[in-house]
Amino acid sequence: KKNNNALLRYLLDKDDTK
Amino acid sequence: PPDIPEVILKLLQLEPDEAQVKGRIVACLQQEQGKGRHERLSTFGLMCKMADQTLFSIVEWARSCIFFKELEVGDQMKLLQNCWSELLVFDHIYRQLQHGKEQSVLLVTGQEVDMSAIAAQAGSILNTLVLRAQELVLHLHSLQVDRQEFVCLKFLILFSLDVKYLENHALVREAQEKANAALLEYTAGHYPHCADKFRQLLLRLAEVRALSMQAEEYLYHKHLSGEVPCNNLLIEMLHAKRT
Repeated sequence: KKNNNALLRYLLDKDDTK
Repeated sequence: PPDIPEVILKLLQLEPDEAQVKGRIVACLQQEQGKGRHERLSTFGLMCKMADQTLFSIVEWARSCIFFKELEVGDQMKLLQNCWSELLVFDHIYRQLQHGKEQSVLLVTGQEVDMSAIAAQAGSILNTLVLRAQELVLHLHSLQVDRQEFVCLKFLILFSLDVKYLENHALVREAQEKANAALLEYTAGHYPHCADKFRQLLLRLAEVRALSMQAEEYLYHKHLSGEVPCNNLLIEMLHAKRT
């Protein structure tokens, strides 16, 4: 579970509403 | 004067707003320092937090980067897992190049730290790493690395061909080739008196890689000793390659 890099995936996937 | 290659012009446009990045990181660290005495981080812990926050900015930059944004998330993750520490080290090195002082280090927060203070307070391994980085800064300074070359080199770090099991290996290769061609064209055109600048720059990039690998090992060792704040991007990236 430690190395599925969830935070990185979230940061790359997230939608920016600018 | 010769043109600047299109790829480099685009990369220059994508450079983050330094003041904005600095402001965000300073605010974050100030929030840390506002915590109660028992929760407050050590100096080393603060440095880790600073690196962690810098990583966030690096990921933001990569996301909007040409070619990178065409990749699927899986490939994006593989590229960043491969080069995150290199990008951090390179970011630090370029900051020192702009800072232009051998005897002090400029942090992303704008704070200046004397090399003598680092020698006195940091352990020997960290001190050695910082000194090696300063050496690299000197080398790059003598090569007269400019901002156009910096953004191109940063891009080359991200689009490393070392990465295996990519879905879209072809796109990564194309990005590498375009960036290499742009850097060659740029250095040859703007520094004709500087023989072989292109190859010299790539040699220094290899040194950045070597230094970042050492830095990662050091950080991992500190993590195993319980000295690195947990549950953050820095720790995640550190673990990503260490199953």
